[in-house]
Amino acid sequence: MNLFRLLGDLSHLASIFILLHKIQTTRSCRGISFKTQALYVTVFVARYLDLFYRYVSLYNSVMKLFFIASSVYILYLMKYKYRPTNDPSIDTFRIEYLLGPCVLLSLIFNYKFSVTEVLWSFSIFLESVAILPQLFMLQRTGEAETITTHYLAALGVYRALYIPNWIYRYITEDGVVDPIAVTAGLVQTGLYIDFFYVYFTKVLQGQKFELPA
Amino acid sequence: GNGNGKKDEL
Repeated sequence: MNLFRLLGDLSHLASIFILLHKIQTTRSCRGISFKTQALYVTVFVARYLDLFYRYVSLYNSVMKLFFIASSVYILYLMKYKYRPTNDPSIDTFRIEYLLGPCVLLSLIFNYKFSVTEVLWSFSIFLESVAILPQLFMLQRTGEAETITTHYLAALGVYRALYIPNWIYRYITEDGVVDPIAVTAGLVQTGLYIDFFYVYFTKVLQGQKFELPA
Repeated sequence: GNGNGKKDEL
C-alpha cells in the first residue's frame, strides 16, 4: 500500500458518499445514469468474488464488501425509493455495445483461462468503460448539478491516482506490472479528460457545469 | 514480473 493507492481508494469512497448525499438531500436521482450504476454492481460482483477464496487484508475485504453493498443500495434507491425521479428516457446509451466487447476481450486477454480469472479480466475491462452511459447522459442534457460533478470528479481522481500508484509499484517492487489493469486503467482515466477540463475551468471557478451548445 | 496481476488492488 502506498499513498497514491490509499488516496485513490479514499477518493473512490468519497465519490460514493457524495453520490449518496446527492440522492438523499435532493431526494432525487435526477442526472444519474442507472445504467452506469448497474454496470458498477456488475464490475464489483464479478471482481470481488475472490472474497470467497483469497484473503489479502482486512482493509481489502472491508472495502470490497463496502463497494458491493453501496452499489447495490444505490440501485435500490434509484429503482424503488426514488424511482419517479429516475428518467430512463435520457439514459439511452446502448450497454450491449460495452458488454459484448468486454466479454470478448476478457476471453482473449486474461492471466489464466479459468472462470474466476476471465471474470476478473471482464470486470477490469467493464470498469474502464462503465462511466460512458453517465458521460453520454451528461453530454445529452448539456448540464449537471454541481454535486453530481463532484461525484464524477472524485471518481476520476480515484482512477487518475492509480496511475502514479502503478509507477511507484513498478519502481519499488522490482518491475512488477499488471498489463491488463494498466491498459484498462489508462483508457478509463482518459475518458475523464473532457469532463475534467470543464470541471476545472467552470465548476471549480464557481460556475455551473454547462457544456457549450 | 507479476503474471497473475495485482490482485491485491481494488
